[in-house]
Amino acid sequence: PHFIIDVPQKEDALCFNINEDPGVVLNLIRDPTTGIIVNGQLIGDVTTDNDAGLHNTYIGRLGIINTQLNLTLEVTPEKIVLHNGTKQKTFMWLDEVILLHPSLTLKIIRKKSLEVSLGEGATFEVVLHKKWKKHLSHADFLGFYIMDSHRLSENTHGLLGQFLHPIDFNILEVHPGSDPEKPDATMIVKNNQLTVTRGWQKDYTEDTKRGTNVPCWFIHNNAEGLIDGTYTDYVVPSLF
Amino acid sequence: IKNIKKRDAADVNVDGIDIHSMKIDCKITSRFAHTIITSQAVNRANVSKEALFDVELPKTAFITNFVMTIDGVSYPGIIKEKEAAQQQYQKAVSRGQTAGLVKASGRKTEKFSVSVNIAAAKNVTFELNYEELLKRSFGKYELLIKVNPKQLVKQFEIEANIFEPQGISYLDAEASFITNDLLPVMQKSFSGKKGRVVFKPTLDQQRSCADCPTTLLNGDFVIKYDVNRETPGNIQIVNGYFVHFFAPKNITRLSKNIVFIIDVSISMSGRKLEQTKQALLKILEDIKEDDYLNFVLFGSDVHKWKDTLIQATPENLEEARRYVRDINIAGWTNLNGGLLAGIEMLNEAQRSGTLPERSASLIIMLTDGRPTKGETNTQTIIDNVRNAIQGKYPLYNLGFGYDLDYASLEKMAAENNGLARRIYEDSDSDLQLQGFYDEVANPLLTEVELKYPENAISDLTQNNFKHYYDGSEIVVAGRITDNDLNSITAEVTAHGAEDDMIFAEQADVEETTKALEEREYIFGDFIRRLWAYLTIHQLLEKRNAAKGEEKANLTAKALEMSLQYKFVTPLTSMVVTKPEDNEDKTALADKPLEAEATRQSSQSVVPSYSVPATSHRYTSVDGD
Repeated sequence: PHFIIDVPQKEDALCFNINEDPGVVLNLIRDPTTGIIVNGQLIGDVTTDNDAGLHNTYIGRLGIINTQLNLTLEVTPEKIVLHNGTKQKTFMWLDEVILLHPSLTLKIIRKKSLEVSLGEGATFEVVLHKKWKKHLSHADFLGFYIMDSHRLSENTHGLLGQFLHPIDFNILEVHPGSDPEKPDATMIVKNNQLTVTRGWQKDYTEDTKRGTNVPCWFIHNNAEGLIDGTYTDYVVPSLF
Repeated sequence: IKNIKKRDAADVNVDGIDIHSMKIDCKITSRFAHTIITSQAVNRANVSKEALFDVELPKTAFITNFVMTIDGVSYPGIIKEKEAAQQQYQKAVSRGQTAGLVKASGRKTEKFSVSVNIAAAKNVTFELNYEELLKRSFGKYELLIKVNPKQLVKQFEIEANIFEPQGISYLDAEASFITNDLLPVMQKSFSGKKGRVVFKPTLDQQRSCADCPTTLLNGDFVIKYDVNRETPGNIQIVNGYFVHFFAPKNITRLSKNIVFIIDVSISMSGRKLEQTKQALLKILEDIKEDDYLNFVLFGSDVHKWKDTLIQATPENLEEARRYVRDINIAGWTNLNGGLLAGIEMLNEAQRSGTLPERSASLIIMLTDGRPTKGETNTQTIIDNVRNAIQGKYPLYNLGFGYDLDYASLEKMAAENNGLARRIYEDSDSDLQLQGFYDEVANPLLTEVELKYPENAISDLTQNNFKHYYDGSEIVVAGRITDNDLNSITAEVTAHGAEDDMIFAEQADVEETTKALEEREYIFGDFIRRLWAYLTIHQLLEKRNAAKGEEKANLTAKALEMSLQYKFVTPLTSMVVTKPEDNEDKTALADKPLEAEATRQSSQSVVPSYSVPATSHRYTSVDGD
């Protein structure tokens, strides 16, 4: 999957890919103060037997948890399941529904997206990507967007969560890269000097089919040097 | 001026907000301009509506006052120390309220905007005041008014009244949006000491076409003028403060020795390098035969065109043109190496006596990035440059674009009697470069010192200037401490092209005060405010280059004066309280700094990479 990190102080964005095997669960957000956790499980392309090459991976399953309220939300391309203690509610992507729970608001836009608000100041959006019917190799998958993170504490971490705190970087020496449309540059970030590439990634919150190009500095090698530690540090044993 | 409007309203008087007047009233006395923008509106709807007051003012101006009057109740802005205002503001922010009111908006302007909810059938008046000292450039003073009401306004008026004790020699006004039909609407007149410009289009004259609901008033309204100069200088005294304007004419131009230090690192590749070459070629056309020049290029390494400065003979200029055309990109940014090579070249020329005895030496450096090769510590580079120049020649730093440490360039230039200028990435970048060169192309005097009777005056603004350029003006102001002083004598010493010069100027206190007694033109203690404005600007510039205790002292002094004279400077903020839903909300008007300017997404720039629009950008994970 591709990650886009908004850096409002710089009016710019950073992006990177994390390449891991299907099945692996990555921690995206972990806030010990509010008890909010978001994990994403990867899926790959649907492969044929004789296809042994590298494949793209996507977020195939999302777990959104509020440990303090004993709430869990499981989102897959098929359904949305809310666990509230011992109670369980299941919604389908075909539903058009707004659920006003005391500590959570769910808004499903039929076959398109799901907005989850865990109280004021913590709002996420899950975008549903449906495969093209005649496309044999792709599976349905999900996108996850942080719309509002004010409620999350300064202790928040995770592959996305660590970037909810201000991050500073400097771009030096923009110069032509291997692709004439994508110049390279040197980025100074977290005391590391990285070679980065100007490119763009798709944001699907507005247009869930075609997406919108977001120009960003692409960090290579699974974001090594940008993220705290390495991406394997964010692998967790299960979705919940 | 962007007028009051209903947000998102594409047309006039939509949804009930009725703007019935907009007036820009400007009084200029002795180059000091005081502008008041007043706008009045009524909410004719049955429900409350949001009115937006959105104006642009020159970056060189200081806001002095803002008042919002809603249905007879006034809400004045209060100017406070920035830190104190920020604390108040933070409280407001923590309650989820409001944002800053002033933002950098263009090359020459910053934008002030405030919006407020107006109850049904209520009215609002916005009034913004700002002041600036007009700078003389290419022989003219220029007052810029940005006009953009976005809709038709029943009573729209720009009025500027100028009073110059020396007498006005020239006055013109132009607007980028003017049409043949509107030309007669612009009234310009001057006689003796007074000048006047009035622009008062009717509703129909404002229309972009007959019966159109849209306005054609959108663009720059510029007033240009100059004053008579029977003597090289002019001293004016009012209420214990004096100002001395010094701009001698008919002086033989000095030859100049100029070193261009040009960044050719890889980030300059493409259009930036092409524009730089175009500008240099044009500059070479204008360079005089008795001038000396050289080029130093720095990428990863430093290359000199010639080992020493050479005279601008036609043959040498032809060779220089060939050299400029062949400039290529060469790696990283060795800023320190480039600067020191250029400075050493001038030092060596001075030591060996190869340059004309009476000439002006200067350095123009152009860079678009931060140092990445050789010495990269900016403070060390600044120290190296200061130690190498030792005050001998001014250094002008041109910062190309935004991917650079402009504050350091400013500091470096300020320490070396020069200034920094940003070159905006745009289709006219080459013209901006040439324009800067033209400003310094004709030095008339060097080592200019303006002296006044020591025992009778105090709090003098800067009175030593490395160079005086044709078409500019030196301004010095101060306070008179001797109450019994009948006259001020100023002595100006300088090196000219042929001789050392001494200009003497005398002004009778009573006489000049009398000459300025034109009540209708004088807004308060304008010379005192002019002195305060100039002093604060210079303190802030000095502060940029200062360290430790000196910096703290300069900051304290500039802050004290900003508060005393009620100027919104980089050290103060204006707290604006506005009533919203029965609860007062606060917002801050801060002065944006050029050093903190960022690329404007609306600008038509072609950088080597694109900048994202600020909307629809979230931290996210997704796939394609």
